[in-house]
Amino acid sequence: HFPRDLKWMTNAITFRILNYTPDLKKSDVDRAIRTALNVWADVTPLTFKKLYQGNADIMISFGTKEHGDHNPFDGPDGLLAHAYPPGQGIGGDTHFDEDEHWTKDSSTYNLFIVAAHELGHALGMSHSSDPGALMYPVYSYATGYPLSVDDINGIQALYGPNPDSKKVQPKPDAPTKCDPMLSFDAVTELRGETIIFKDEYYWRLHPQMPEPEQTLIKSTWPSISKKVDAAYENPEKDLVIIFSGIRMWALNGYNLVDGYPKYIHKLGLPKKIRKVDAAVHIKDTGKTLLFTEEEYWSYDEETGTMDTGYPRSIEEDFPGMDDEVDAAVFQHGYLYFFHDHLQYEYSYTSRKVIRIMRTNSFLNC
Amino acid sequence: GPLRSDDDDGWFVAEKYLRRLYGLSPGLRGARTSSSEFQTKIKEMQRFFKLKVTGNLDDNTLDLMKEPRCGVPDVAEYN
Repeated sequence: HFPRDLKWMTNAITFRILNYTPDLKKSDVDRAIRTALNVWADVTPLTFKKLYQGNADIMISFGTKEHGDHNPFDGPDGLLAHAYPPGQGIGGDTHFDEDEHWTKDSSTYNLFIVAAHELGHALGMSHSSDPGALMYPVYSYATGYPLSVDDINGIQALYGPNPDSKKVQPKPDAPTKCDPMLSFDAVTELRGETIIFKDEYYWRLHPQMPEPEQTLIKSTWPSISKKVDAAYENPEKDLVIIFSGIRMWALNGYNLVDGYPKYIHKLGLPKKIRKVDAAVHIKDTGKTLLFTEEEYWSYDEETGTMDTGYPRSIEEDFPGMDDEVDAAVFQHGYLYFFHDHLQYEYSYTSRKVIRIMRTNSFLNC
Repeated sequence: GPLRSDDDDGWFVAEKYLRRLYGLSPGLRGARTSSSEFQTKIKEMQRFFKLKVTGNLDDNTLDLMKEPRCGVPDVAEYN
């Protein structure tokens, strides 16, 4: 919130759109602003009435550089928009930088997403440090319901809930890396970095970065599923394969490879397999192991075929790993299995699990 | 004047960012070494974005400063 929890003293708020960006049809701008206001109206008692003349609580306009409030914009990119906290005069007013290109799809910058964020300020919300929150200051495109629990708690602390609350599914807060009960969805290497997928986020571990960096999956790869089941790197082909449900995507570096998604059955998995739990590439053998429930498969990357004699039992071939696998990664000659809040270090030389640690110790917790 | 070097650009970006969004006092330009206020503001920004709090203009910090974003300051009291 802003200092003194600035808020509107009435629930009936008025707004007016003073001018329009030429990037979109007038009706697209109207829709984006109305939909953005509805995001907040859905979870509060607030109502928004559109005015076509005179002074409204929230005056919305597009302008470039110095545009009348001695708070100039900066040309393309950089600062996209700003808004003022509730109050008389400029209070509540919301300005968009006309030097940006405004869109209604995933190309930059989506007007609805920026408007929903700025109107949060116009209602009394300050910035959130949760990367999944709408009130996070850095732009990221995402589909689906825009408010996180953090956003909803914030706005309801000012105005209370919507009396006839429409059941909305807020986005879960970002997982915290040192949660003792933390489990992983998938782990993979990526050109010397380690990527850990959890819920709608991924952590990026880099040898020179002591602090893991957390980012929304959708803000880096808008077109892949927001939840990842498994992932592995094939260093020989410089590809990372990401699995979600019956689909898989390929990354070259951070870039999506054309021609994906493909069905996981292209690897030779039978149709009855609907999800890969974990995947890991063993550099020394050139094999990629795919774990599904209690069994695992072996895929020969060179021939592009599944090895015969599979699936085999995880428990039998990896003594000590008698549970399903959430994620797997091969590092420093050891195979690491992750299940729930534990990670198992498997040694090929002694052919057994030789250490069990907490999953979050992988994130230096 | 002398050609600007890369990290000159970085300083410029950082100074403008911290002045607009973290309340850095104007007029610190030209201090090649980190003035204490400059470092304090970098720490504030690193703390807000859960980066490693060093007070130094490292790559991660500078990368984040270059991300497209909202023009409302992050530091509520600055508002």
